[in-house]
Amino acid sequence: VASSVLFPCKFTSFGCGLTLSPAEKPEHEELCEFRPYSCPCPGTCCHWQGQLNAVMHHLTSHHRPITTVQGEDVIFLATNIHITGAIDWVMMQACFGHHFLLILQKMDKYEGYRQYFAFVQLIGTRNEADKFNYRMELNSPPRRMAWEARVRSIHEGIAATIRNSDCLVFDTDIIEFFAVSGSLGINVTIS
Amino acid sequence: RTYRMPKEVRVEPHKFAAELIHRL
Repeated sequence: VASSVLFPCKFTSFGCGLTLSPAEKPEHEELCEFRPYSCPCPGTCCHWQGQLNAVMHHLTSHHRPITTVQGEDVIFLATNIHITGAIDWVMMQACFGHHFLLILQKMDKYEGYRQYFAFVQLIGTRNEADKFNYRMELNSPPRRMAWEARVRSIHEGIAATIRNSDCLVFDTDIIEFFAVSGSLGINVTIS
Repeated sequence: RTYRMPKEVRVEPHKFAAELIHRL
């Protein structure tokens, strides 16, 4: 009987008007545009959830200060790149009337082997994020390593991006080619 | 044609909480 009945999306109270079969409901709710946004600040256990227009206020009032720069091109200079443990580096880039989070995360996979993941997220909806691409480049002539991809929305979270390596990924050996005095410069361009 | 050097921003590291690592 249940499979023949349509049930409302669990985010009805946030504005979603869809009704779905039990089989379709979980998948829709995972992607529902009305699902509240989670705190996008990486490396915290923050359980905040709210509407998109409250995210910036939450970030600035409840978390460590995040440096923001204006412009489509920036050099994200991550310092103390060899520090041990699970580490993140975060900054904000403001351009095209939006704010973008630039995130670099390091994970110690096993003794002596570290992986770094770098990517860009829009503080905006998935539809808005679809309009932007980003390019990240490590440069130390004659070597150069670049990654280009669609900007993700903070609505998509970061776990899948890292799990699928859908970002600029490099390891301990690669970083030695590009780091200078323990700092790594990543050229970031949003278009 | 003018070329504007992109601004360089120093970003300090931040240690993760263990809970996040487990979620990943």
